[in-house]
Amino acid sequence: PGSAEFSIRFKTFKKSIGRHVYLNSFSRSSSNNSAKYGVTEFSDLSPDEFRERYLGGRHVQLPKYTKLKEDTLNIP
Amino acid sequence: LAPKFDWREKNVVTPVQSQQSCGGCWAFSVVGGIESVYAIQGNALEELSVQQVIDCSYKNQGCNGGSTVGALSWLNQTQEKIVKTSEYPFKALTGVCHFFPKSAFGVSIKGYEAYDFSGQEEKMMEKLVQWGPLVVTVDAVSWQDYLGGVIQHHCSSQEANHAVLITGFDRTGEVPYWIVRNSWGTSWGNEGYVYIEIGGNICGIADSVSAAFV
Repeated sequence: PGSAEFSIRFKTFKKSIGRHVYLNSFSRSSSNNSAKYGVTEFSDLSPDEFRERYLGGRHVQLPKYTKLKEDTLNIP
Repeated sequence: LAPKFDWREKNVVTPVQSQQSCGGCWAFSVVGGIESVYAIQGNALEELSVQQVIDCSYKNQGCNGGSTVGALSWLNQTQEKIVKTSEYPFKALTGVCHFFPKSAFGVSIKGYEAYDFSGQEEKMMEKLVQWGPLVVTVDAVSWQDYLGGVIQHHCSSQEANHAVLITGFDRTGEVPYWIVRNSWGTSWGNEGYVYIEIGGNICGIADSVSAAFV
């Protein structure tokens, strides 16, 4: 507490609380298994920091799966 | 198709791991899939080295990111044997690729399949049962704040930035969902797992689906 880093983290944390309210507003009140959003171990990271540290997957365009392939293989 | 299916119930899924601050999700998901397929074939469930794939898969960028299909393609081309985690432990940093004697224990793949199943999640469920746990990519930006429950909003298709492993599905409740193993430790989500609604390609879960064969 008192350090510049603490101040930045605290501001980021407060922003994340606002984000949780928004994310939870989409949950269906009738459904009790809708996703819940709130404080996690990542709440003091900005979305950019989170993306940089934890999201390392790259998108690759793949061919569409077609039933045709299976049908062809099943021909005696 | 059964209304509910989970490979964890067959004891062929290794425990949730933590990638820490290493962007090696692509390696965790691919190695997790191979561990399961190896066990499904009647072998012992072994924890295999994620670090080996991170260090050695030259088509990818180690802890700076990579693609699941790139890793599978490399494993298939090189026939590299993935050794046990105990032999080549996770360090959460990209390192120099270590080589092992040909006689050392390891699991290599015989091939793999990789497709876009968007709009065909029913077929994807069949493939999960047929092939084993599925390696998929997703948009996980909103997962920073995920506590539990079934994700139905707040993520996009065609914008994958993370890789995970689908171990099962559950269609018995009001909202059918995929059961997905993440690699952020057991303190996140549902003891390390996340549930994603089936049917709308939520988070792009059906955009890039792959499985290895051993």
